[in-house]
Amino acid sequence: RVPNVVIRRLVLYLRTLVDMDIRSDENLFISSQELGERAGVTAAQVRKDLALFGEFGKQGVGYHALSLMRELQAILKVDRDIAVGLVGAGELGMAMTRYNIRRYNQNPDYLFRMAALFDIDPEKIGKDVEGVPIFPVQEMEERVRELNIQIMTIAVPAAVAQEITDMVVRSGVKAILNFAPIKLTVPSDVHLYSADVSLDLQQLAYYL
Amino acid sequence: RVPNVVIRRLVLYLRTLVDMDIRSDENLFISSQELGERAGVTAAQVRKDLALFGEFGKQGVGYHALSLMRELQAILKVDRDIAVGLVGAGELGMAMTRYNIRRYNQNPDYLFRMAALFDIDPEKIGKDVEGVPIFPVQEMEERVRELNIQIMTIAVPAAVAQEITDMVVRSGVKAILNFAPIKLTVPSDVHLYSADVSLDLQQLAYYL
Ligand SMILES: NC(=O)c1ccc[n+]([C@@H]2O[C@H](COP(=O)([O-])OP(=O)(O)OC[C@H]3O[C@@H](n4cnc5c(N)ncnc54)[C@H](O)[C@@H]3O)[C@@H](O)[C@H]2O)c1
Ligand SMILES: NC(=O)c1ccc[n+]([C@@H]2O[C@H](COP(=O)([O-])OP(=O)(O)OC[C@H]3O[C@@H](n4cnc5c(N)ncnc54)[C@H](O)[C@@H]3O)[C@@H](O)[C@H]2O)c1
Repeated sequence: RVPNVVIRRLVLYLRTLVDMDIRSDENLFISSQELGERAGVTAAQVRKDLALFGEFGKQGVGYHALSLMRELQAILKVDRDIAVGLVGAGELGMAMTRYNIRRYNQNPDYLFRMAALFDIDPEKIGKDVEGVPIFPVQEMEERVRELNIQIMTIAVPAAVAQEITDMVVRSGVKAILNFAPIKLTVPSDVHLYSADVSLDLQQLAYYL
Repeated sequence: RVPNVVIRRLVLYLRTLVDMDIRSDENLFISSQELGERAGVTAAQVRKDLALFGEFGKQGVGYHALSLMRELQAILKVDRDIAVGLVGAGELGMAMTRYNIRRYNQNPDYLFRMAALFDIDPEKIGKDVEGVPIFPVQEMEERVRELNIQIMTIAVPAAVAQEITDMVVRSGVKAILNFAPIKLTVPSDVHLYSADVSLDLQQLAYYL
């Protein structure tokens, strides 16, 4: 199992390449030095990370940018559509959903498709967000199967987050992005990542 | 200047210690091995990072957990209140603001205090979020000075994000947390961090 911090760096390398908009340039090469500078790591770290997955670059020439991008997309499994669900169509959930829909519609390399939202509020159930339906949370298991949802985002209040996570696990989803500010427990075959805006604030505080 | 990726790891070490709720245990020691495992990095990486800032641990004994936590708070400058502002009191802005207020009220180690929101919508200006006022964006410069706002969060639509960022820089703020999905340019003495939920999704996709 490759450590999570390595995967996080690969995601940054891919993002760096996508941001450079290299899609049109067949002849562009990029050195580990340049890729490292843009991603905030050393050139040696770039070479060490990529070497875990195969031989991509040539000594002295660097990496063929377009091929490296395709390789990273394949490693990170973003070379195909991934259906994403979200529980808790509140303020955070709605903002995240609209953001994802916009990115998906604008960028061909962005492959996270919002498939469904889930909530318990009768005012919200039966509505949709730019075409993405809001289902009752009781229908989670059947909708996950029907829509092949592979990642579920948790945007419910902390008090119900563990109970909702257990439902998500029972429905067969193996990857969870959690926003609720509590420590969740999941079985060892489920991958959980807890996002937290305060980490970003703490990082900025250092530079004051 | 310490590289950003090192600061990001220090934030994780601090968060790990805060999450272990060690505040009450004067006699707790933690090894670089255990701290590394909880934070997702190698023991050697922990030692290398901490050594940049001084001698904290003893060979074979580990780090005194409470002292290490205080040292990290001092390094990351979170041993004092930091006033945070936010521009764009929309769905994301409101969710982030309420989240920060709740964390600040619940946890004595959480030192980011929401001081003010800014917006252009007449329906929102003059209101407040749990006591935090929403000011017109034209008043930013004077309110930043009056409230000593040190970090500004950007939660406006991408189309106006650069224009708003320029206003924030003119008002004297040196640290910006950006959520708008565009590349912003800031002067070299301003530190900018762009959060992006799609990075979290891409990291999870690897494990599917
Ligand atoms: N990690 C971060 O950086 C961060 C930032 C902002 C908010 N948050 C967290 O995100 C969560 C959502 O915040 P918000 O501001 O959108 O709250 P909100 O109250 O606006 O939304 C919560 C939604 O969850 C729904 N809900 C409640 N119980 C449910 C259940 N049992 N099953 C299904 N749906 C249920 C509600 O109907 C509502 O639509 C909170 O836990 C908050 O602390 C985290
Ligand atoms: N990075 C991420 O992961 C992520 C996730 C969700 C949303 N977003 C982004 O966050 C931003 C906000 O999203 P939202 O869903 O809250 O949008 P929203 O439309 O609900 O809120 C935008 C707010 O900005 C205000 N505003 C508009 N122009 C302004 C100006 N010139 N000065 C001051 N305020 C102004 C509006 O009045 C509104 O209150 C968008 O750019 C969106 O793409 C990013």
